[in-house]
Amino acid sequence: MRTIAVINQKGGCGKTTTVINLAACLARKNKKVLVVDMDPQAHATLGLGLGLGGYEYTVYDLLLDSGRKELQPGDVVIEISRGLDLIPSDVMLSAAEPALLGRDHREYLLADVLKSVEQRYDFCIIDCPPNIGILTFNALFACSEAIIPLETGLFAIHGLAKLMETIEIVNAKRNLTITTNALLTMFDRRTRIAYESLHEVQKHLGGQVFTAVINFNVRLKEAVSHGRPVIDYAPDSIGARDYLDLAAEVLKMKVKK
Amino acid sequence: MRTIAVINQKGGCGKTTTVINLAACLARKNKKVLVVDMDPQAHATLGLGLGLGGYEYTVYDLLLDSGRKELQPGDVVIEISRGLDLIPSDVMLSAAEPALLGRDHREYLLADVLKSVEQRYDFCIIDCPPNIGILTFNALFACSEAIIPLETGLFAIHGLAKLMETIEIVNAKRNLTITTNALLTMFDRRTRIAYESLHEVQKHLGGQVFTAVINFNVRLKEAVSHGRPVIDYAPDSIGARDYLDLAAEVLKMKVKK
Ligand SMILES: Nc1ncnc2c1ncn2[C@@H]1O[C@H](COP(=O)(O)OP(=O)(O)OP(=O)(O)O)[C@@H](O)[C@H]1O
Ligand SMILES: Nc1ncnc2c1ncn2[C@@H]1O[C@H](COP(=O)(O)OP(=O)(O)OP(=O)(O)O)[C@@H](O)[C@H]1O
Ligand SMILES: [Mg+2]
Ligand SMILES: [Mg+2]
Repeated sequence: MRTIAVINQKGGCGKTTTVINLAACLARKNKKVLVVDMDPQAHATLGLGLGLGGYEYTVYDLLLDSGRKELQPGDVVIEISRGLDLIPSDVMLSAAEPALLGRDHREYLLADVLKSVEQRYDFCIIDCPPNIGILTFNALFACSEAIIPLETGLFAIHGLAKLMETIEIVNAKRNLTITTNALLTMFDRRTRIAYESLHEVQKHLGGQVFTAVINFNVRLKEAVSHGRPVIDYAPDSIGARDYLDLAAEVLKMKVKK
Repeated sequence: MRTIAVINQKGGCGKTTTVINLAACLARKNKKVLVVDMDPQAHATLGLGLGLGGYEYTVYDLLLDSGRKELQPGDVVIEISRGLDLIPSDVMLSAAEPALLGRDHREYLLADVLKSVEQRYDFCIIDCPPNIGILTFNALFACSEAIIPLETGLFAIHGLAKLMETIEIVNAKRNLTITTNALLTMFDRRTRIAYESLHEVQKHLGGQVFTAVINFNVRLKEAVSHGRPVIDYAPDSIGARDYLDLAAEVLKMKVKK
């Protein structure tokens, strides 16, 4: 199983939109995909069509229960569509940070949970909140790859160096290298600032940038309001094409499983 | 002094853009304005032209020092332009949450700091990070008003009820009512989803929505990259007009000082 964390402490850069649509496109290409929603806002859960309270357990129960092993991931996983499953979240997850403070190995809780499902899936895609706290660290200690969505503009590029530093620290602790690539999102080809940002990112990261670019496309926003990935809601849209391109590029990457 | 917190746990909805440009427009209308950057990303600081390390003290020093009273806000305030001052932030601020855990009255630290400057300014505008933690609570316990920037779409509207609940809890604890209004940002008049969102917000909040709407305008993004508010960078732009409209509406509000 390839485990991919989608992270960036900058808010609103397209993390959740990327998780939902990359996962759905990989499932469309006959991969078995698990989405894990590690954001207390629960937007990946909402964007995949689950309203409030439509489910009994969440990732919070798995993380805080993982000491007693009563609850199995299978009890929490929800089937969204063929080849696409979800471990949902809810606002309770914001209580995880204080609850886990001072607990040993608290950054490995998600990695422990995922060990028991790794035979069942080809991919696990993890959505993260807009901050680098215990929830994002759990994603970084569970993943083998990371995608950093970047909208255009100075605010988006500014935090990148700090984020790469954080990933380096995790790499050193885990004694491995998380394959990390930036993904340009909400790209508006009509504006100069978009190309300036692309140039800045390539300068900072060299080859660690996906060739696929996600253009600004209102269909992506509309799809969320209908609780469906864009390849179901608007299969002929630019957004659907862009995320299918991303999925194709992710599949071509040579990474260790 | 009117103290306005700009808050929303949803990332990327225009909090920082609103703080910088509302503050600059109020200063243009001859008000004395203090911006407080309570976000460890320090984007309000960056967007007002201060690069990394161009300043010695930050809001972190004031908050954690406020017990010993050695440091005065005057030592930390930076003059940006006529009538516009800033208390900057940096990434150290992300250490505030663990450092303040368990400390009594930790949510009142900012309120204490601002008491000593309230004679000098007409307005204090506070930028907050995209989560509801100790930093946002400090802003909520120091403010008399709150602005909730909302981009359009389901993700933006979804967290609104929870945010209003949080403000109600603070109102009960402080035994007063924070005057709260939503502000529509990144509004794209060409899309149906924008008007659907406007309708949703008015349904949820009734009259607690600014008449002023901030349209999607790339000049706002470009202004940040030049470290200047949009009324300096592009005075004839839609972004400048919209934030001047917002400033005029804020000035007309009947609120207790
Ligand atoms: N390519 C795109 N084109 C147009 N709108 C987009 C695109 N990608 C995302 N959006 C919209 O931009 C907003 C922010 O995206 P999203 O919520 O996915 O970001 P996020 O990084 O997950 O935010 P948060 O930091 O709050 O978790 C949403 O309203 C979303 O619908
Ligand atoms: N009206 C607008 N038109 C176009 N772009 C905008 C507008 N308002 C904000 N932006 C851009 O959208 C992005 C998000 O805005 P901003 O960073 O101000 O949001 P935020 O809520 O402060 O984000 P965070 O949650 O990370 O603190 C930035 O790139 C900003 O330049
Ligand atoms: Mg998200
Ligand atoms: Mg901000």
